[in-house]
This record gives sequence, C-alpha cells and structure tokens, in this order.
Amino acid sequence: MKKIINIANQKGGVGKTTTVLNLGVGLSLWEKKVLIIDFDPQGNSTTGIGILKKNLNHTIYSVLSGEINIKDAIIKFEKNPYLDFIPAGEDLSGFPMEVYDDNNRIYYLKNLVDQIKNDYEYILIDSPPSLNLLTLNSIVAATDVLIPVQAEFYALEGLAQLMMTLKKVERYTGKKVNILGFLVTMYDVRTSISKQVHQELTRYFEKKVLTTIIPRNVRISEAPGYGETVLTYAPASKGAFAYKELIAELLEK
Amino acid sequence: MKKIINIANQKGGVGKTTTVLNLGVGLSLWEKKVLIIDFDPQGNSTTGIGILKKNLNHTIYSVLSGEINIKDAIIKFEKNPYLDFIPAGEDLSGFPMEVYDDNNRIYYLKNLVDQIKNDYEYILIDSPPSLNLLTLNSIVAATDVLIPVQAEFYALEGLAQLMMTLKKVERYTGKKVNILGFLVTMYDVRTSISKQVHQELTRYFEKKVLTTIIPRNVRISEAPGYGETVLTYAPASKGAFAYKELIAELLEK
Ligand SMILES: Nc1ncnc2c1ncn2[C@@H]1O[C@H](COP(=O)(O)OP(=O)(O)OP(=O)(O)O)[C@@H](O)[C@H]1O
Ligand SMILES: Nc1ncnc2c1ncn2[C@@H]1O[C@H](COP(=O)(O)OP(=O)(O)OP(=O)(O)O)[C@@H](O)[C@H]1O
Ligand SMILES: [Mg+2]
Ligand SMILES: [Mg+2]
Repeated sequence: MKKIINIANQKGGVGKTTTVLNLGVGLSLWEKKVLIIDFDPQGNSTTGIGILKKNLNHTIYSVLSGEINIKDAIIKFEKNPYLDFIPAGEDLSGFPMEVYDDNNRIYYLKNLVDQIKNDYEYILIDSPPSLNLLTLNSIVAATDVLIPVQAEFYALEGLAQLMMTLKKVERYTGKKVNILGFLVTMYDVRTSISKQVHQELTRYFEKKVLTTIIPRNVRISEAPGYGETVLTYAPASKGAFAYKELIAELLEK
Repeated sequence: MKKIINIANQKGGVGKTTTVLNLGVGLSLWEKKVLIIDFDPQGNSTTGIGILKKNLNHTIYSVLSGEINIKDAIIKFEKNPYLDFIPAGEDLSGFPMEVYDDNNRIYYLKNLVDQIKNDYEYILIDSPPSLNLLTLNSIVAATDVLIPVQAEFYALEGLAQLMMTLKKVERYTGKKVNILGFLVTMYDVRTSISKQVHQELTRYFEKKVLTTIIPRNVRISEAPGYGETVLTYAPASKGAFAYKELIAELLEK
C-alpha cells in the first residue's frame, strides 16, 4: 500500500470528482492496483465512471450500516483489471445523523479501508463539498490529502478553514495528516484571475503547490458523459496531458 | 413584500452565489428594496459583494445565537440605498449541531426573516452546497426557490434528491414551496453537453425552466474580484445582458 489519497475541498465545483476519476483511472492505466471510493452522497464519481445507480444493489452505505462486508461492495471492470470501485448513493447522506453521538464517528471509514488497504497500491476517496462528518471520515481514513483549487475568485476563501479542520483532525487522532499538495484546476490562460490565484496560493503554501496545473478544457467536462475520463476520451487534449503530468508528478512523491 | 427567494442546489459550483448577487444587486438597480442574506458558512456572497470579513463585528450567526437583533446585523451601502445585506462567517457552520434536537430547528431563519420582511420587496438567501439544516432553514424561510443548474454533465444528477427534499419540507411545514424556476447557468454554445442538459431539464420540468439562460462568461467570474457584479463591472457583456434578462423575466412572475 503506497497512499490513501482523500481529494477534499469544501468549496463546490472545484474539480474534486474530476480529479479522483482522472487520477484513479490514470494510475490504473500505469498498471498500479487502484481502488476508488465514492464518499459523496451526490454519487458523481459513481456516475462519472459509468456505473448506473439504479442497477446498484449495494453502496458504501451498505457497508457502513453493517449490511455487507466491504469486499462485497467492490465493483470490478472487465476492461481494466487494475481498477476497483466502491459506489455511493443518496443513502450515504443519512450516515452523519445516525452516528452523531458515537465517539468512534470519525473512524468508521478508516476501520473499513484498513481491512482491504493491502490489496491496493493507491486508494482514492472522493468527498462532498462540505466539512461534515463524511469529509472528516475521508481525511482520517487517508494517508494524504490532495486539495484541488479552482483558479477563480472565491477559491482561496475557504482554505484557511480547511487547514484548521486538518489541524483539528490531527489533534483528535494524534496522527499527522500529510498534504500531498494543492492542485490548481480550471486554469484559464486568458484571465488574470487564474494567474493571481496561482500566485497567491504559491505565496501561502510554497512547495506544497503542485507544479502541474490543470487547464480549463472542455474535453475534461465532456468525458464523464461517456463514462470515460479525458485520458481515454480525448488522449491528445490539453486536459489529458495535464492529468498525465499530474500522475507522473505524484508517482515521484 | 413580494418574494423571499432561496437560491438552492446541493451540487457545488453551479452559480448559486453568483445568481444571488447579480439578481439582488440588479433588482436594487431597478429600485426595488432588496435584502440579501448570506446563509453559507463559506461566506462567498459576503466577500463577493465587497465586504471584508475581518472587519465584521456581527454575522447572521450572531442573530441566530440571540446575541443581537436581526436589525443590528443589517449592513447598508452608501452608494445604493435600495440594497441591504446580512453577512455570514465560519461561525455559521456550528449552528446545525447546536440545534439538532430542537423541534423548531428548521424555523430559526424563518422566525428572523418574518420580523423584517415587510421592510423589503425582495429578500434573497444564498445557501451552501448541501441539503443540511442550513439549506432546510433557507427553504422554509422562503416563499420561492430558484434552482441554478450548470449546463454540464453532473448537473441533473442531484435534482431528484432536491425535489424530494422540497416535498419533505412541504409535508413537515404544511406549506407549499413554490419553485420559481430552474435557471441554466454557464451555458457554452460550443459544447453539445450544454444543449443536452437544457433539453433534458426542459423535458422533466417543462414550463418551470426559465427562458433566460446565463452563458459562461469570463466577465461574470471576474466581477467579484472587484466587489462588483457583472452588471456594473461589464455592463455591455453577454453576462450582464443575461442577468438583466433574468431580472425582467422574474419581475413579470
Ligand atoms: N479542468 C476542467 N476543465 C473544464 N471543466 C472541468 C474541469 N474540471 C472539472 N470540470 C467540470 O466542472 C464541473 C465541476 O467539477 P467536479 O464535479 O469535478 O467538481 P467537484 O469539486 O467534485 O464538485 P462538488 O463540489 O459538487 O463535488 C463538472 O461539470 C466538471 O466536468
Ligand atoms: N455564468 C458564469 N460564467 C463564468 N463563470 C461563472 C458563471 N457563474 C459563476 N461563475 C464562476 O464559477 C464559480 C462558481 O460559481 P459560484 O461560486 O457562484 O457557485 P456556487 O453554486 O455558489 O458554489 P458553492 O456550491 O461553492 O456555493 C465562481 O468562481 C464564479 O465566479
Ligand atoms: Mg464532486
Ligand atoms: Mg456559493
């Protein structure tokens, strides 16, 4: 097991799901054994990878509620033996209220992931646009956190709060949370705001800002409509090059 | 009092804050008396309208916690007598847990808004990318819900859940929730996905889909960086025309 990476940011629409899918599928194309876990009740990564929710018997919630073992929730892909996936559905949104007064409430996902982590080199966890119990579970279950930051005006606003949340988790669990890096997404070379956000981010977080920048690229947003990632949907696009560059950068860390 | 409009969608980054600000400021330029309430702990509409959070003594949370009266939280603008604003800060994120076992927990915002609603023609409420207690409070406090839908692949996925939540609120409160309309945002004429999302949305919701479509327009995303809306930042842009068209369409309803 190399890394369990939680892709997190409470700001909505910054490219969390897009990064989970492109990074996860990409690493599997590099023949790394990968598991992707959708831990967002919206279930966008479940749909984005091409799974029809109405055909699902089980989701990650069935595992959390003790109905099935985590191994029984794993979906495999005929065309890609290196990639496994655990889907999420709307049922997951009820989980936080069900465990709000349980002292172990932030360890549920970690306790499940620990059972299977040695079967994989990389596990990626998608989380919702919130700092709620689902995101806390994702952070605690992970070895690393990757933070997508949209190259737009509101991007930097919530980062201080996210950093505080990571510190709180460290104090509560006694374990350090490693920030794998900040990934600038939807960068538009035509706008000065993109450059400003990148510069500002680098001023605050210096080396923690990944060298790879993901450009705004329409091929990236078209790909999930075909149940694919941009890597296979439009392999010669700027979007595909950027995510390949990201994979190479993360493999070195 | 004409309408209390909650702009809601649990999908992140679809243009909720952008619509609240452009609609709110726009209506005030049409000389309607408007109040905007930021009910998202991210506080993006507070920053987007040009308020520096570090200078704030009070937020909507100070009112919810009983520290001050709602009238004391209202910020006025010298240059625009038709617009008032109530800011939000990170402190708001603690509110849901503080009232989780209170039978009145979904009426807190409504009880506050009812105290001042006759001072305004329009009240707009920004909510977070979640179907949590903050969004439920926003829906209950409102007379109408406006739902921005990004013209992208994941856009339609969460709408069924949002509709179910509105039905639940109706059953719980015994009051009908009026859907003012679905607003297609970030429409990109170059991509087929935009057209598909618009067609699909119209197939499901027919007349409830607003005629006005907001195009993807870089001026819209630049404006908040100057504490302005696109209406004053780039009044001749496609983005400004679209939001003016929206205002005219809503004034007729
Ligand atoms: N680099 C990019 N270029 C163009 N479009 C992109 C890019 N990255 C993501 N998108 C599109 O932007 C939208 C938001 O991305 P995505 O859903 O991955 O964000 P998210 O952070 O997971 O959102 P949420 O907060 O709702 O979970 C999607 O429609 C996606 O296809
Ligand atoms: N029509 C548009 N064209 C271009 N950019 C837009 C448009 N509408 C919004 N944006 C930009 O897209 C980003 C997301 O918009 P916004 O923050 O308003 O969404 P939101 O739904 O409020 O997000 P959240 O779910 O985090 O609250 C912002 O950077 C905003 O400036
Ligand atoms: Mg997502
Ligand atoms: Mg917002």
